[in-house]
Amino acid sequence: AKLFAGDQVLRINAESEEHIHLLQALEKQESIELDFWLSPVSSDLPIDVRVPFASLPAVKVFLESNNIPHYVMIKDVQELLEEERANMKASRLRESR
Amino acid sequence: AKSFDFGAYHTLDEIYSWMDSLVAGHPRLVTKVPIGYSYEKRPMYALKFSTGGSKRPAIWIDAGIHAREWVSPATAVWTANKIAADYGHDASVTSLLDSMDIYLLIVTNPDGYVFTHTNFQNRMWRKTRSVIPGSTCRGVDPNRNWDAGFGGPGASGDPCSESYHGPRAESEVEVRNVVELIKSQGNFKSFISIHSYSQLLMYPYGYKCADAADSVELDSVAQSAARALSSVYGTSYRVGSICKIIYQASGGSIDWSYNYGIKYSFAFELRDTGRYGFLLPANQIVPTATETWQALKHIMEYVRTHSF
Repeated sequence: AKLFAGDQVLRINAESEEHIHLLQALEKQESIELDFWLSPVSSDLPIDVRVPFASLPAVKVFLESNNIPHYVMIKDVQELLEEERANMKASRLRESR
Repeated sequence: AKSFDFGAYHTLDEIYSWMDSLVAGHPRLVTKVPIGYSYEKRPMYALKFSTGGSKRPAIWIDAGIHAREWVSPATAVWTANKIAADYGHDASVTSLLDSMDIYLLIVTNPDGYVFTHTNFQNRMWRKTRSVIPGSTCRGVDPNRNWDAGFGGPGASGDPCSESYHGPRAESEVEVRNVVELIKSQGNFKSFISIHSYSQLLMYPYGYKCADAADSVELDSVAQSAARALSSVYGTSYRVGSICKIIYQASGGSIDWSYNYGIKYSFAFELRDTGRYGFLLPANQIVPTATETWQALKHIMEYVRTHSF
């Protein structure tokens, strides 16, 4: 099973075309294995990106040093997945009753 | 069937078994149409809602083409139940089904969907599970694999990319199964694809940024549908062509259907509450489905009154 322990989803609010270009360049860097849930296309739209735990420091430094506003949308993806799994289990129990 | 919890996420087996119970409960209205097998040989079924006749004008709705977008099939399950329950009780649904059929494909990408469920091997999986010769990466983005501007901007040629378009148009059997059903039935008037998330209601084109010939009408239908949706919980949708409101993306399903002659082609991106993305909590399924139903109903009513 692929685990997502410590992975975070950041919501980024780009404020300019320059921000968008920087984020598009970030999207192309395969080594940090970012998973863009919402791609950088326009400063009118939010950008959501799942950042693996190991890449978090680098990505946060990148955003901060370029003054790109962002906040943590999901603090720990794995935690949420475990909650989801528990909910499914509970609903299955209810259904089987 | 009565114990099925529409406010919960379900595995593929649970959904298929529920489909059987829906058919059993509405034998004269609902049938389960096998449309082929997935890459990993899982059966694919569309639910057909029909009050009789063959090859009548029809509306196509699919969900779950991207595996991790769980709220999309969950919404389709609720919708299937709603259509069946409302026939004979709701004037709009009754009148629609008295003259048209609805085909609803709840899980368009069964292999990917199972992959996201099986011991949570990868809850974030988006693509199909096909093996790509010469690559260690698996899967094709099935919404870049249709024969509409295939391989153009907004799709990747890299098999490891989340938006890999595949070796050729319709290389994915899941896509081919839908194309073949649509072509063999031959009388579809509307094609609606349900995705999540980000609250968008879109129409062609995605592979190019030029306006579709019917863009004014499609925009007007979509705007009204989005207003109907918003009337339930105030959820705000953006409306426009794929290219203009998100980005250029080639090989998408509704571009194919539109170019094939199915004028009323739309794609939904269902809601998030702004906090969960693909991990929308299960308690949001029923509200999401309820509001989406208003938009779907609006589009279907419009199609019925403008297709003859």
